[in-house]
Amino acid sequence: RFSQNFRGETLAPCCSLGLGVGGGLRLDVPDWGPEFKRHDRLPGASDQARVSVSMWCHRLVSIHESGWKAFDVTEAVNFWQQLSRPRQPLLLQVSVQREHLGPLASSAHELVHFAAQGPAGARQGEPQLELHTLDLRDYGAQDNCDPEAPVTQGTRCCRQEMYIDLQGMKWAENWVLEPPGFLAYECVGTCQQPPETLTFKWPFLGPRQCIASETTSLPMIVSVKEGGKPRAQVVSLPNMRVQKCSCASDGAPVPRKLEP
Amino acid sequence: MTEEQILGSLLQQLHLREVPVLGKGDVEELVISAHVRAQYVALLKRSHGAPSRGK
Repeated sequence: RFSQNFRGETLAPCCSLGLGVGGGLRLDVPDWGPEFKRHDRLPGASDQARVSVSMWCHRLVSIHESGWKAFDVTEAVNFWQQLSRPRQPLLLQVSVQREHLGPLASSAHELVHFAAQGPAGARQGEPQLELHTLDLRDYGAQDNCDPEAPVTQGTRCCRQEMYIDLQGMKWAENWVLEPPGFLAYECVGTCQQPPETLTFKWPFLGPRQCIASETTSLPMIVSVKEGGKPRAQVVSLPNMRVQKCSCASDGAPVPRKLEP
Repeated sequence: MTEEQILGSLLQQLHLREVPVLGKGDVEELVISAHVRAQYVALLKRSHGAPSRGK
């Protein structure tokens, strides 16, 4: 929906997403015919307009071209997925600005319109949001690894027990009082990669890797010397224990399953 | 998780540059007060209940 036409109505939930791999917003620029031809071009002035999807992406659009223009809104979709209230509709605000400011800047940007800004009720050329998703049942991680099965190259991403024995560490002697050790867990195994068609369309997506997506802290009681006398002190070490493993691309938010 | 990572995190939290040297005698005369124990248990309970989002 366009900001100026925003009526505040709620969209019906469209689908249950496992993982937003990519999102594309397609906007239709209709052919305005003679109006473009009447546009007086200043020498050196730009005949392009900058179309922005507020805060997420932008691209240049020639005022002489019509047809569908695609904008990569993957980041917006991913951000929307991470929101605590995913039922809220995803709102993308589109604006058209001058390509560059200055004495030669033309008012070309004022000529760019989108089909959805046409007569009310016209269904043709309405904005389209494409969501490319993966099913987490196949592409996500499993919970804990099977302790009976050895981890091989084919093991699907899972959380494996790993005990850290603090008592066995020389530097911890007479210093770390509690705990004697702890279950840290680690993420092992591999993740299924998205189909090649998607990696071609969104090349910035790195390979999906098995990573620790949720961690907890580890409290400890240590002995510190103050004024030559030992004193027990509590300290909390962040991100020491893995709570959950997930499959995610480098730099991308960890996918989360949404309620329908 | 490596031994170095745990040690590094511990030194960072305590604002120390190196591992303090404590003898066996230091530990033997040390008494962990009820207050310190209660603080430790409270943190343990909290860490089990509230996972933090990773990167």
